[in-house]
Amino acid sequence: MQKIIAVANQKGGVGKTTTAVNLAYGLALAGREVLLVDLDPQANATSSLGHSFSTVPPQGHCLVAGKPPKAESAGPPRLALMPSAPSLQAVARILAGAPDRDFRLKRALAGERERYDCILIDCPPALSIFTTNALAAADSVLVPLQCEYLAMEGLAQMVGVIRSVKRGLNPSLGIYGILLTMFDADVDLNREVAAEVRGHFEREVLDTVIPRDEALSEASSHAKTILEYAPRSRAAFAYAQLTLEVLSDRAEK
Amino acid sequence: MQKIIAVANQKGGVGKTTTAVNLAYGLALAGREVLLVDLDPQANATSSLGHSFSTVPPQGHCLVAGKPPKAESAGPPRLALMPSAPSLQAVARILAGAPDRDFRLKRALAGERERYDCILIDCPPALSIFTTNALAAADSVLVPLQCEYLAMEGLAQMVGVIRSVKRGLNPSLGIYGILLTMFDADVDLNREVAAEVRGHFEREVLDTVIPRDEALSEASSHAKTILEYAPRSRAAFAYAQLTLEVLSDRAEK
Ligand SMILES: Nc1ncnc2c1ncn2[C@@H]1O[C@H](COP(=O)(O)OP(=O)(O)OP(=O)(O)O)[C@@H](O)[C@H]1O
Ligand SMILES: Nc1ncnc2c1ncn2[C@@H]1O[C@H](COP(=O)(O)OP(=O)(O)OP(=O)(O)O)[C@@H](O)[C@H]1O
Ligand SMILES: [Mg+2]
Ligand SMILES: [Mg+2]
Repeated sequence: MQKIIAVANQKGGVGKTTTAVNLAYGLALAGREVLLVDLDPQANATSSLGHSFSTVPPQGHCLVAGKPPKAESAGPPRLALMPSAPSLQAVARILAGAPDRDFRLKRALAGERERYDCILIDCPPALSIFTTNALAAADSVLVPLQCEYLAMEGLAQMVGVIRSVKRGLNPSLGIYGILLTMFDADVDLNREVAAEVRGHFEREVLDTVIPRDEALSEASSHAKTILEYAPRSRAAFAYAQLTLEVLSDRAEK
Repeated sequence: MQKIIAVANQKGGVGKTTTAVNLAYGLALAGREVLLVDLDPQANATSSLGHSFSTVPPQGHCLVAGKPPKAESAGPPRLALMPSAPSLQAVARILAGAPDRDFRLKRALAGERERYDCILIDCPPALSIFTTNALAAADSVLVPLQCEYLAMEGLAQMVGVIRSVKRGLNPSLGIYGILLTMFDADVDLNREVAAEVRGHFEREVLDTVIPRDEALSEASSHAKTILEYAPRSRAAFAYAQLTLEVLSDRAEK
């Protein structure tokens, strides 16, 4: 299993947070020590696990300053969380001029690699200093992809960004996989996009496909993971399947 | 009708581009001269109108440098487009240190106010220099909101950002309205979130609600607006209704 996985896609609303939270929980359930890093000022991963960002010191400040994170228990056993907060946004401006701005997260996580079996990083939408920090720190990238036309268009851009980070900031970066999300077999466009993406990126597309399932949105509104909220739902089965696929350490694409 | 409207929400995938493109087309259909500014490096508004970003000189460069935009016909009569391209992303770094970085778009559009009845700006997700430029240049903000829990959580953040821009960069900025999108009356969570948002922001929520309708995604994959692609669909009716609501110049909230 890859040690540090960035869950990233510059396209918005494709299921990055939903995937990061539910995969982190799945891996912890399977006995792994997991750290979930919320690198988005929206702090959606933080609130999806029931943590309110007003009470936690925004870990982002120490993190982006290159200090080890103050992770806290996320609730479920073996799952730690580095929470975020809207104030993280201000750090982007502060760091903009720093020469080593892209390596702060890598440095902050260096000491954590030994403490956890897996570190998942939930990235914000758009290509910002947060996403480049995550790509510079990660061993590989999991790219959630909504089976829609505009999201597919952005995939080539995202793959290009990963390749350019691999050439520059992080030569060992790979694509862990492309995860098809919000898939509804009754929607023609979803089927067409899925077929086209598999055609272009056959090796990268993961076997697991996440179906569209409103139980996922309900779960986050109850600050629960899908496996806690609706363990017999189609989405819970899919995220359990994804967890097994990641544990079987699919050869990195 | 407000002259410059930014279509913005830092939450990803809530229908910003879909709203900007279809509202722009609706207003042009109703006889207004409209400019649609694509301020997202993803260039989704550009490709939704069938323009390929590889062939157009990225207008963003001249725009963010404060020069008048080179708008081109978007196709439909009375609709002009300022296209974007992925290369716009690089401009964010170049501008980061400039003292007047937030006012470049405002300056670039100053001369355009007289040429168009309405200028719509499609903003990227996340709060970046592109969104602050749009908020500094706009008269008001239209906030598309998916009726989901995580999107609702972000609304308070977005309203806070608009208020702080109003206090600083642009004292005349107002909230044009909150547009509920991807609404499915059969989904409990959608109804609950819609009711909660109306409770908190009663004056700001627009009367028009955009239903979840796969015809919208299909339309963008055919580089057509909804009114061209599926004029009798529920989504086409909703965007026509939104156009009328905007034309009736609802008092700014
Ligand atoms: N498979 C799914 N089926 C139905 N709804 C889903 C699914 N996955 C995610 N959602 C919902 O869709 C919305 C977007 O998902 P999410 O917030 O995880 O995406 P994101 O890529 O993290 O967004 P952002 O770009 O804003 O960070 C959320 O309201 C979430 O609850
Ligand atoms: N009312 C709707 N019903 C169904 N699908 C929709 C609706 N509105 C938008 N979509 C689809 O949902 C996806 C997200 O919409 P869109 O890209 O317009 O959101 P956005 O806020 O501009 O995203 P981003 O944050 O990446 O800029 C697109 O694939 C679009 O076709
Ligand atoms: Mg997210
Ligand atoms: Mg968009």
